[in-house]
Amino acid sequence: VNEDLLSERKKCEFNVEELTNYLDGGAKATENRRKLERKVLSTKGLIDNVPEEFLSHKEKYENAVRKAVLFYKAMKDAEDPNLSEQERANTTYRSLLPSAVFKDNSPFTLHVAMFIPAILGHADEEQKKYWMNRASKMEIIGTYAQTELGHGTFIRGLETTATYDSKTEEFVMHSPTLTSYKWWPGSLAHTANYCVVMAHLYSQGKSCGIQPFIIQLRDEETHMPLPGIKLGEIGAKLGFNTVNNGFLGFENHRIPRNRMLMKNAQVLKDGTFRKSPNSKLTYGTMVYVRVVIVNGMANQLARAVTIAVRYSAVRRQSELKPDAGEPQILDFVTQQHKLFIAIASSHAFSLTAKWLTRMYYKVTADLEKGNMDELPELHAIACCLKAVTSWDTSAMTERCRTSCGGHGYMLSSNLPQIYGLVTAAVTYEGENTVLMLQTARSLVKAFEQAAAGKPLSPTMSYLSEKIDKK
Amino acid sequence: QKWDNSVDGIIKGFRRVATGKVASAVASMKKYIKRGLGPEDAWNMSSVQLVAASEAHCRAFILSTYRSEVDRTTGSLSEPLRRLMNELVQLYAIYWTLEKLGDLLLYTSISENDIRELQSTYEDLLGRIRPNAVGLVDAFDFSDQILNSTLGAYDGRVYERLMEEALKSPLNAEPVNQSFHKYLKPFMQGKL
Repeated sequence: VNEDLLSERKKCEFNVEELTNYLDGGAKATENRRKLERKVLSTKGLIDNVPEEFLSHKEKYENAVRKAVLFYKAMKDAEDPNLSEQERANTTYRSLLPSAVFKDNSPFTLHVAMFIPAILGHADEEQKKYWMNRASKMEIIGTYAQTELGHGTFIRGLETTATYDSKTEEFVMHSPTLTSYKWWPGSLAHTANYCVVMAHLYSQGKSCGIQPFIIQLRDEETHMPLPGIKLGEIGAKLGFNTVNNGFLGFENHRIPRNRMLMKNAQVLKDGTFRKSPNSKLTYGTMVYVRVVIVNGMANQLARAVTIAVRYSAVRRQSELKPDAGEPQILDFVTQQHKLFIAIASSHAFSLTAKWLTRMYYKVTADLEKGNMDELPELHAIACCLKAVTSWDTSAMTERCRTSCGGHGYMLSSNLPQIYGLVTAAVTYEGENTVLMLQTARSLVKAFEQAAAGKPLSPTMSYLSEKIDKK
Repeated sequence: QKWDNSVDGIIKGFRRVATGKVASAVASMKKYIKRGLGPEDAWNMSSVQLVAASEAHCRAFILSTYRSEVDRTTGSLSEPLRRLMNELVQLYAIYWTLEKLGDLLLYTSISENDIRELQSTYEDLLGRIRPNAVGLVDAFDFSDQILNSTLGAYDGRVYERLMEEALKSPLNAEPVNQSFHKYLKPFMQGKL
């Protein structure tokens, strides 16, 4: 071990293991996480001998699929069946296992992160039973397609149509324009064979809003795209190059009626559309994804600052005092200013994510009982938290990179790849400025309520203080 | 209200900034509506202020949550670690105070003396955290495989790893690349 690092570890004034346990949520959680990581990372063939960056675009994808299969199996084998759901959640809360195996993410990410949650959130009981059985066994690989070439965050602007034909009891899926092509979903290009597609439903000649459909994209044996389905990959990006982002277009492709996911809205055989009792029920999934993003930002920032701080302890440069030799760059106060805020921010985001998770579960439980009182508050705070944490993490990760001088520019430092992963969060799952304006809408409403003497939700209650005093 | 340099005082200050910014954005929208704009256009015209108001609200929220969660969860920790966790909260609060001075000067009673004192406390905090910096990142407990970095491995063999990785470049597999014979040599010898 480098001597400077040895001496730093001797100087440390607190028990490192105690802090690790605190961050994990207890000694048992640390033990479980380490056990899982050890088991998975010791799987033969999972860690590359040849750095991924020296492979071609196509080779990177093929290598990522190979590793995705190994990784999935290793995770399954390493799972401790005796752990409770909460213990399982604690085990993976801080784990960045996928980031270790896939520098640019797994082509299966969307199956777990979006396809399965979409089925759980939108399918009725019968549909859920059938599709979850297949998806959880990986008999099928799915993704979630909402964003189109011409529309992203503005969901009502989506152009893909699903027109119900009551004669055949089918939906006709169609992409009427180039801009209506689905664009961006991970796994979509060459990995997934099923997809939850958000499309504008028309029945009995009337618009019935944006609804979810589960659609088979590829033959289960040959993996060839089905007739009327156009699929492809969208090309190289700043990061996430192994996640297999794709495009998807429909040419009057027909699917049976039961392929519309009907938990929240239904189309009957004759084409009668039954509206969801409350469209707000679907907000839950969106909020959950934002909770995951805030926690992910905390973990990736921790990873970036670990690299930068250790390097800053090893690297010696310049002279603070004449003839005193080159100091560790960590002794420069400007370096401390760049890095220590990243450590504090990672803690701040992690604790905020835990708070947000608790609130999410409370609101979800309330929703099941028909109580939606706290949903707008949760939505408002989740929107701005996703935006501010992803902005701050991008800026601080980039600062970690530049704090390592020229060596931080090397892909082998992994800092550029971490930046690629975190900066994507600024624009995915709701573009940040749009999300900030959604929070602003709640703030303006709360401000007007305060002026009218009405009570405010806890996170905005301070807005009434100044008004009271006035 | 008198400015207070404590973390609680800073949280109050950030909330005043958020309230001030929301009030200002609302006033701006009203002004545009009075001038004849529809509510949607007035919203669009005020949207830069609205985003700033959201950011101020979010910063106040993160800061107060960070503070309250550390208070709530560190009771059973050893004294040195609890102290360090509180120093990080203080560092976070002061960092953002110094970053957002313009807003605080506009909406709170923070003074030049307060700012000088905060700057000095901030520099003092950096010094206090310095001996624990490596310990703090070690505590994140990332294995070398998860860090996947030549610069950040636990043993600090930075320069050795940089060289080992460089040698994996396919260009280093042969001493002379074929492009020399195909392009460079004819070009340099004027035979193109």
